[in-house]
Amino acid sequence: TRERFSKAFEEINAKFGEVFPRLFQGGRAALRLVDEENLLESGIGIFVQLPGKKSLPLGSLSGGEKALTAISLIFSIFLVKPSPFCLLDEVDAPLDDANVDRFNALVREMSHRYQYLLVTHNKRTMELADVLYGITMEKHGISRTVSVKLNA
Amino acid sequence: TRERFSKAFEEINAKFGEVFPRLFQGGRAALRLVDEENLLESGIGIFVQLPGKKSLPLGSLSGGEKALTAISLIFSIFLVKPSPFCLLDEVDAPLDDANVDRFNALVREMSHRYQYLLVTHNKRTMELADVLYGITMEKHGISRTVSVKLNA
Amino acid sequence: MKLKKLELIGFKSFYDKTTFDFSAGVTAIVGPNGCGKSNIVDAVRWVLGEHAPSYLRSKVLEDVIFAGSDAAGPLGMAEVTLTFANDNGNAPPGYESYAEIAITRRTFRDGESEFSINKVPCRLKDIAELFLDTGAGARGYAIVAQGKIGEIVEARPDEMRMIIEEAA
Amino acid sequence: MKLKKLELIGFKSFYDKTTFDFSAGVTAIVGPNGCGKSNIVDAVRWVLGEHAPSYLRSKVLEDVIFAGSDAAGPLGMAEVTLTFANDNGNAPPGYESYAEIAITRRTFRDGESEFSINKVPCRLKDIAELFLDTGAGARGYAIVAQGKIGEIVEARPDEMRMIIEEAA
Ligand SMILES: Nc1ncnc2c1ncn2[C@@H]1O[C@H](COP(=O)(O)OP(=O)(O)OP(=O)(O)O)[C@@H](O)[C@H]1O
Ligand SMILES: Nc1ncnc2c1ncn2[C@@H]1O[C@H](COP(=O)(O)OP(=O)(O)OP(=O)(O)O)[C@@H](O)[C@H]1O
Ligand SMILES: [Mg+2]
Ligand SMILES: [Mg+2]
Repeated sequence: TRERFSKAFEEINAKFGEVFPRLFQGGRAALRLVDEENLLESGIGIFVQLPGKKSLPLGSLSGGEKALTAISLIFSIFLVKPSPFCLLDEVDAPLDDANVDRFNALVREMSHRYQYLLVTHNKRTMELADVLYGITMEKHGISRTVSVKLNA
Repeated sequence: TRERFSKAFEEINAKFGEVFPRLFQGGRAALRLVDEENLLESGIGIFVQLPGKKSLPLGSLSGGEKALTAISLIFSIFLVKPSPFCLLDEVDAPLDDANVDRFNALVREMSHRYQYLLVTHNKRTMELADVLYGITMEKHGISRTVSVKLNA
Repeated sequence: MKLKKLELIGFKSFYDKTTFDFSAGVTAIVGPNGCGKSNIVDAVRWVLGEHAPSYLRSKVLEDVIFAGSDAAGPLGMAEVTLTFANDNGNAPPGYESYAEIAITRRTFRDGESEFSINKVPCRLKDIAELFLDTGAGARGYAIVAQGKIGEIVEARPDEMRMIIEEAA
Repeated sequence: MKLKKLELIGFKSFYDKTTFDFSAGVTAIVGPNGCGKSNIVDAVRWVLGEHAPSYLRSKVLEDVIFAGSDAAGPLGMAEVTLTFANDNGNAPPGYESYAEIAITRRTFRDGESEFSINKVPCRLKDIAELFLDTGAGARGYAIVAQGKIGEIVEARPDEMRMIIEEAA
């Protein structure tokens, strides 16, 4: 399992280094072993540097920057070890329009190989969908599906 | 202080009972003393019933329902004991368009007496503002203000 | 494996039997606040074996059964079925020859849960094993609940290790 | 009391002196992700006396001083001034005769903080007392940080009691 872990770690780290700068249009990102000597037990830290900024602790990232960093990491793991589907509940809520567009472009590209289920209130994200399910509670307290037409 | 507390409690509870149904277009809301006998030390619980739904524990409210319930409570407290200003950072993010409009209508009404500072990404909320401050980081990592024109 | 269908009945606000057919690409789920979108996410995590009420925004497991509303009285049972098509070959061990894999979970007011795979009763452990190391388990990296997107970035180094190990 | 002006210099991403003039009604603060909007909210809580780094998204208090970027090196000081107009009469006790009340907080890399009211040095306690029972203190009900709107609904009964007591 030592080989399996270190292979997965290297591959995810490499992908993270590609996906992050694509979503942020620059900057760098990496996973680092906290204790290099002890591959089998060491914890893993996340290091990011936003374009034009100093590398600061993750805690001082903004709400949108944190969400976009998390999306980059989840998608990087997904690229190395895809699961049958990816289900995201309003992850685009903290993003501004430009970042929503970059997120959508990445989802669109990955959706040729993987299945995405996205819960969203964002009209730009809705336009991305191949299938749109509307949920309504016309009858008090009871959820039903309706077909949704996106107005052009 | 016994009289002051019970007066404030009654007034906030009464306002909560008015503001909540206005934002949710129905339903009921109340504050209840956990231990009626012990006015001076008892904790306070929140009870809400959404229109058409059974009264469920607050934990099973949706993201948007929780935010709107919290806004109703904060504004109710504000109506009883206004502070010099109210500063809200993207509280409209979880709300759908209809709830954003209802939130904005309430803010507009209260803004005749109180000052509101709203951080937002929502264009509908921007239209509500009397003054709009844009923040930009054109110089890497350095924040500056710019004047913002809202496109018609 | 590809996600093919989700069927809910009596689960949270889904009183009537409701079916979602999934195809390749992107499926968006939309609707007003409180209409039941996140309840669908809870249903997926529940059928995949989620056993802690707090991860399902509930106090006790029975809270997932339709509790009643102005339109209908409470139900006594909740049932969710998630069906996967086994088309692209990476079927879980032991299921290579099946064209589809349908996972079902049913619970009653007394708290008992019954699981089955392709209508054959099984244990929670069997379901968890199906998705071991694929990230699509109840708490895997492939499902992100509402408001929790920032949490992966705040994970402690030992927690991040577990996430990466799941993908190894 | 009405909020009149906020001035920041060297506070987080506000390297240059930046002034916000507030008028009655609604002021909206807008801009792309990461541009510095929530840093303004942190500045207001900081000048009102917030002393716990975790409430300022920081590890240590010095993290509020501009740490440098591609465009400029780190600074050694952060200063924020919040000015209130005393027009509608409910001035804090002892300040009735002032037309304005300007609260200033300044900190250096060694961690020391200096407070002043209308340029007269004072203690953190004096600032906290100005806003006692008005909800506009550093942790009052009148300031809601990003992502925290749902928390007031999840408060325990004893915490909710403290919130209502503040308004009594
Ligand atoms: N056991 C239950 N029986 C009936 N209704 C339930 C049950 N559990 C939850 N609900 C209802 O489901 C609603 C919440 O639904 P959900 O969280 O899916 O909304 P949502 O569509 O995600 O909304 P938002 O956009 O605000 O996030 C609540 O209003 C609650 O009344
Ligand atoms: N001490 C500091 N020195 C320099 N820059 C800092 C400092 N502390 C924080 N920052 C920067 O401020 C940025 C975060 O700003 P802020 O949280 O205000 O963004 P925001 O406008 O609220 O964005 P969002 O819309 O995503 O919430 C971070 O990118 C960080 O680099
Ligand atoms: Mg939801
Ligand atoms: Mg912010």
